[in-house]
Parts: sequence; C-alpha cells; structure tokens
Amino acid sequence: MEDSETALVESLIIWLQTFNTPAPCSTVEELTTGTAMSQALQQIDPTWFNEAWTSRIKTDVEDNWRLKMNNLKKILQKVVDYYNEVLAQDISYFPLPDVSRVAEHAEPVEMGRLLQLILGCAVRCEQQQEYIQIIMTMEESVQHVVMKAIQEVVCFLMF
Amino acid sequence: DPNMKAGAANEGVLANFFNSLLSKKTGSPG
Repeated sequence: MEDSETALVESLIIWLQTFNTPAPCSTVEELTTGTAMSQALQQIDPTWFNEAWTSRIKTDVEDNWRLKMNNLKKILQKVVDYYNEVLAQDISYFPLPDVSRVAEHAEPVEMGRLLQLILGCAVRCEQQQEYIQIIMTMEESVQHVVMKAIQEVVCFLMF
Repeated sequence: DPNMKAGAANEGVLANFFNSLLSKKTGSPG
C-alpha cells in the first residue's frame, strides 16, 4: 500500500475522533462496525441522519462481517443520498468504497474512501463552519491530508 | 531558515484553503 493511502485513512480517523463518539474510533478495525461513523453523521446533520436511521445501525455486530457489511451499506447509501438530496451534488463519479472489503478485511483504502465521503458531508453541511474550524486546529500534517481529501471529493463533484 | 519558510508557506496554503471553504455558501454546488 502506498504511504498516501495509509496517510488518508490514518488522518481521517484522527479527524473522526474530534466528534468524540461514544463508540470507539481509534483503528480501522474499530470503525468496521459502522457505529462510530453513524454517530458522527448524526452530529453532522441530525435531521437527515436522524435517530430513526441510526437505530437501524446494529451495535452488537461483534465479529460478524455480514452484519458489519449491512451497517456499512446503510451508511454509504444514506451518505450518497445526502449528497444527492440535501447538498444537491452529483456524487456518481466518485469511486464509492467497496464496503464488503471494509467489513470482511478492514481494508484501509476502502475505509479511507468512506471517511472521505463523510468528511465531504461535514464541510458542506449547515454546521460547516464549526467543522472546518475544528479541522484548522488540527496538526498541520493532518490538515494537509484532509485538504487533499476535500479537494479530491470536490474535483469528482465538478467532473 | 528554509524549513521555517516552507512551514510558513504550507501554513498559508492550508489557511487559504480552509478560509475559502468557510466563505462558500452552505450546500452550494461546486
């Protein structure tokens, strides 16, 4: 794996930790359940990623990769719908993550893609100012990766 | 010090980028 690909997921995990989610989010493996990501999304837009939706994300998936995959599929679909319906942005050119590889193998590149999409939601949502300012307080090397990740998402949106 | 200059330049790039994001209208296309 290239360093840049590792840097993406590592930096985006550091960014996700700023949400202080009840579910752990220190490693790719911990994120494979989808719980921490769904909790962060609920903070990003509580109207769209509401309780009715988060309640469909199973929290007791343990090591069952199929249950993890179901959670991740729900997250990806809801995020894609957010781009299309709330942000009015066409995300169809963005290389969507293969959630089965995330669920089964904790694949860091695919996880990076998923986190990248969540990052895109955060910097475009109504509370964007709050999230961008938090990013600006982060370590410079992390900010740099986050900037590249945002630029890439924007680039695909404009494609 | 060239390293300090490079660091300051990098900081400027980051600040410019995130400030430009802040100035964009929420949910606007592009």
